Amino acid sequence: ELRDRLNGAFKKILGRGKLTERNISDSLREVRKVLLEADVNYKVAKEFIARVEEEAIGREVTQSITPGQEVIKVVYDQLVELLGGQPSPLRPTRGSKIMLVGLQGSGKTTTAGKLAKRFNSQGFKPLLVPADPYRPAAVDQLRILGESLGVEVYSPTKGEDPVKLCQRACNWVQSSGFDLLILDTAGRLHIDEEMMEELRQIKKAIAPEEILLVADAMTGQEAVRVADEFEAKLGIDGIILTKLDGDAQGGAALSMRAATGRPIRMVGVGEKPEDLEIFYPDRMASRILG
Amino acid sequence: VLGRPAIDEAIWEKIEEALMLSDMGWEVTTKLLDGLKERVAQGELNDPSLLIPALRERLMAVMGDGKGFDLRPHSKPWVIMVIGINGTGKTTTIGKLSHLYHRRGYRVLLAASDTFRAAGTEQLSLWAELSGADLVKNIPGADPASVAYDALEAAIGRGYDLLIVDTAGRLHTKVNLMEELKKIKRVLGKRLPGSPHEVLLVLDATTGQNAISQAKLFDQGVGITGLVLAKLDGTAKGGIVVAIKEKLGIPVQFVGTGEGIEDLEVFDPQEFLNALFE
Ligand SMILES: Nc1nc2c(ncn2[C@@H]2O[C@H](COP(=O)(O)OP(=O)(O)OP(=O)(O)O)[C@@H](O)[C@H]2O)c(=O)[nH]1
Ligand SMILES: Nc1nc2c(ncn2[C@@H]2O[C@H](COP(=O)(O)OP(=O)(O)OP(=O)(O)O)[C@@H](O)[C@H]2O)c(=O)[nH]1
Ligand SMILES: [Mg+2]
Ligand SMILES: [Mg+2]
Repeated sequence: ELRDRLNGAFKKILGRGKLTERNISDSLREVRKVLLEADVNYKVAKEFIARVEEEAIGREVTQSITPGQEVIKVVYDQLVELLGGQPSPLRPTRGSKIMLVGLQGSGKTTTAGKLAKRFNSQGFKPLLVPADPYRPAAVDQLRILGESLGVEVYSPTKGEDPVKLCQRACNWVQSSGFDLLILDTAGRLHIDEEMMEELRQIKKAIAPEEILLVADAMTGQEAVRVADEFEAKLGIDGIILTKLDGDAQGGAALSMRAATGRPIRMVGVGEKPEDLEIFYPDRMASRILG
Repeated sequence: VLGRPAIDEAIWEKIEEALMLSDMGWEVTTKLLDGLKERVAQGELNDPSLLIPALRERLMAVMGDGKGFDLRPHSKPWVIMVIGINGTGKTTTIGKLSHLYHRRGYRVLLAASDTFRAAGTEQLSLWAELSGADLVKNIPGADPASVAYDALEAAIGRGYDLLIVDTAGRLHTKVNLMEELKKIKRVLGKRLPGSPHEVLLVLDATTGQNAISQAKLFDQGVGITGLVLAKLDGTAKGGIVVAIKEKLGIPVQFVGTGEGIEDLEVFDPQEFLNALFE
């Protein structure tokens, strides 16, 4: 528990007074260790600690708390700020097009169902578009989800090119009373140039209002690179972190936000359509710090 | 001595960064570095150029002691159970494994024990077709253990060489889902003592330290005989398997290198370390 470890590190400091570079170096090492164990990217953690040090040095330790607590407070506040400060939930407008992208198995198709349920209950009339012709039974998966939610799923022709499918769906939406398009794409590697080009083509064809990177909360050090490349090669508007119902501390959240500056909008907290929540920076900060 | 580069703090930092970025984790990284520093202090290593080979040697000792996955079934039917958290690549790996065995002339039966996830059975059914395997399945919501049981009965009755059981993805922290997994294993073992002969945990190579928790809890629950490290064709190095081998002694049997039916390789520690040190 970070609090105890930092208090331990500070036992050696007699009296109170100011936080100095010397007396906080041990506690900063402890914090760095906690961040790395929580899967925060190595370089992101380094920069973060430097920022914390800058912020902490010279602070007066007030009578009521220990130096360790003061450092924790700085770390926590910096973390919350870096994670976005305030929640920034997904608030689409009528006629919006939401496009889900990400690595294989991150939870895009399931999340598409969750978004459909959420906005359906908010009075939208969503259309789900299964733009993954590659994965065996991917279209079936989204179709079954849609059926269970009473949400329409667009029907691709067998093996239809995703770009053409999206254009077709987009044209159809405008004339048929749907006011929200949720587009599920195939999982792909950020380094697969052909597949990244496919995403660019879809973006060019339908100009989605919201491109969301769906990422696994337990992603390790590579989180920075993945987010970086999706942002650089495609451009993303936000992030959805999935599988937060597990025991992963979720340092990937900090890594991805730090790498792209994009807000983490929502989090997946289970396998059912109702398991979608708004992302709260303060809750995530507490989770990362354990 | 003049002109020989020193092993200084900058070098240690570079090595620490490389190991950390590969997802080996703080504990394993620190242990490896301490080991190297000790050897430097003893005078065994006195040049920076000796550090990486020494590190590689140490890692080879951790990862390379296995005899490699023995692909031959030792009894009939040989039962392989595939487990892991959501989305790691279990169903796809089974398709690849099935193909691997089919190519070697074995008759393979697959059990669609993921009766929970949308189109879980349909997905495996397609892989059965692609790999020349037969499939035992049931309707969505059916008891996964009963599907496994029916499949084992069929495997025994119709003389299949291999039975591979697909299970639903589940988080290791969900006690009731872990109980369901134990039940599947129990039911198999009761019908055919000694089965399942292999329990493979499929890990996503992009996963960070949580993989250790996954391995620990799945091992405690049903016992893991080996790991499949999937999605190693991405940019992640999969260093988590070093931590898992160090702490839990569980070896990597296979590596997934893509989404195609041929994209499965038997684990080669040399290859793995080559990629790690690239
Ligand atoms: N526990 C948990 N499981 C989740 C969550 N989100 C998705 N899943 C599960 O993760 C697995 C993968 O989800 P999919 O929706 O198929 O992932 P995907 O990104 O569409 O996969 P590809 O299309 O193959 O790239 C499934 O078993 C889902 O039920 C979550 O928030 N929590
Ligand atoms: N690039 C790459 N993708 C893979 C690999 N193995 C599996 N995948 C992809 O990962 C995604 C998830 O694979 P699945 O086989 O559905 O995973 P799963 O563990 O069965 O998922 P659940 O049953 O939902 O828990 C699919 O898009 C696969 O094509 C691999 O080795 N490399
Ligand atoms: Mg999908
Ligand atoms: Mg599966």
